[in-house]
Amino acid sequence: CDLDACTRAYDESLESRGLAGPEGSAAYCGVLYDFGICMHNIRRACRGNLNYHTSNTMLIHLKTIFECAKRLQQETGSATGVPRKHGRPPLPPSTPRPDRPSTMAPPEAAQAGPECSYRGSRNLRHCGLFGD
Amino acid sequence: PHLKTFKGNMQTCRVQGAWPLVDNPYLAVQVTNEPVLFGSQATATTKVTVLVKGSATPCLNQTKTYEATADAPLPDTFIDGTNKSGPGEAVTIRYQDTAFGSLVEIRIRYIETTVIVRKVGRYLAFSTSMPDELVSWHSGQGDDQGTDGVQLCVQGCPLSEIMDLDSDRGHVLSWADALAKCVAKTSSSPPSTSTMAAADSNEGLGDLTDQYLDWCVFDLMTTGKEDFVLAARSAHRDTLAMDPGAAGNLRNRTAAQDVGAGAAG
Repeated sequence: CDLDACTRAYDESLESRGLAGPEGSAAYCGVLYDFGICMHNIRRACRGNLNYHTSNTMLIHLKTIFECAKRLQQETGSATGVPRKHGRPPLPPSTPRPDRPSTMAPPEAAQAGPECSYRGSRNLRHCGLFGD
Repeated sequence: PHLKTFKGNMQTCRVQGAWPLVDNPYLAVQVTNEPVLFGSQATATTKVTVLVKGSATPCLNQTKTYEATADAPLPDTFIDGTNKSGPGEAVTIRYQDTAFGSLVEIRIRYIETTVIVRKVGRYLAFSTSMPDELVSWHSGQGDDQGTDGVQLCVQGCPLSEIMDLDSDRGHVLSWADALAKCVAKTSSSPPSTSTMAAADSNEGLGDLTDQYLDWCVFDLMTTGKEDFVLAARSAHRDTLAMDPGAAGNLRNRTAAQDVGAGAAG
């Protein structure tokens, strides 16, 4: 799992676009999309790597909070936003995915205030693993 | 190990090496499984890593990591030495000794989520409950997000990893001997301290039934190690406590128990 390769590419991409770090701009969203492609390409080798999954979650989170889909669409008029350079691998095929449900309580609940109490559904699901 | 998924599917899987059980914006859990015997395909959990992610919520300003390994006592804190974090103790760890081993309960209040890590004998066990919305939301993440989204708790084990309880079990113990040990009323591991005895009396482990009895028999036939009886009992207890509705969904094993009673003498 060569996660370091994607991290290096991310740093280089930041530098080449003259960015210091995360920010709400189309340029930074472009960095995130490049990083996403790299992450997609190593996903199978990294399936069992916790750092990979953490980085991927961060990626999704950053794309969400910076509204990258909307930002890049405005910028380029295309859904994926980033103009492709020659030789760059294409984005992975997009599969239909349900939008985040409007009843999705945890994120809103997590913003709920200093008490940080949960305000969503109390319908709980269980998962367990044991034995050999 | 044996897996009960969020959807209630029950599987026995190889899943050797490191595998993600859960990964959503708030929580990631990964386990590492190793073969229980040389040459055996059956594996058991030797490491559990829990990440309570700090990036997605103001309720936690940094990611808290909990790591348990089978060759050491269960830590009673996160790896940074703390046992709580966030406003109003948004995340807490509670450690408990029991007659059957030790357990750690991680509570994440702002997502109404509980994670239990147990150490029974030489191996670890895991249980979690979390809101339906969180499960169904992260199960929708797909390839367009740059991940193949493996989460054993959500999708179950890949077909290639699923084992058959009858054909893949070992033969260290006979079926009758394994069943007799699994249905026996008493534990072979008496409490060694008053604290443990107190915890034991609170624990109230009931008889093994249903799928959990089948799993216990599989484990004992495969390894001969009676620790797995305790592991099955505590896992059964966690399931009934965290998912009371599961009792009605477990397969009726009355016939097997009758045979077991006969075999036990």
